[in-house]
Amino acid sequence: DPNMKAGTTSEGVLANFFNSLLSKKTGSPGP
Amino acid sequence: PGQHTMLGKAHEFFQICDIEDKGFITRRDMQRLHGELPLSLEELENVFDTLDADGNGCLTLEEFTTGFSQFLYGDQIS
Repeated sequence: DPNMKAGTTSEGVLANFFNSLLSKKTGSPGP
Repeated sequence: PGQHTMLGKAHEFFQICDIEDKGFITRRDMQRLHGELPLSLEELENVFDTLDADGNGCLTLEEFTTGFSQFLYGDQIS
């Protein structure tokens, strides 16, 4: 099912995006 | 109980993307995150398209929060 695949891909990218933001907030204490 | 924290986080993340503090995020703002986040331009555009539910090219805090909710809780919130 191509629609299902597209949905899964978007969810994965979204998860990746928010996970990156999470690690950006917590991962770099700065100077 | 965790919803207040979720809204706070969503707002924090929104401000990271809304560099000029316009109150909304454009596709260009999203592209600027390339280099700051380990995502490709294509992936960032995909994220923008996914979050911009009405497709008007402006990502509001409400749309952003909805997307964040879906990320946290799945598709429960419609």
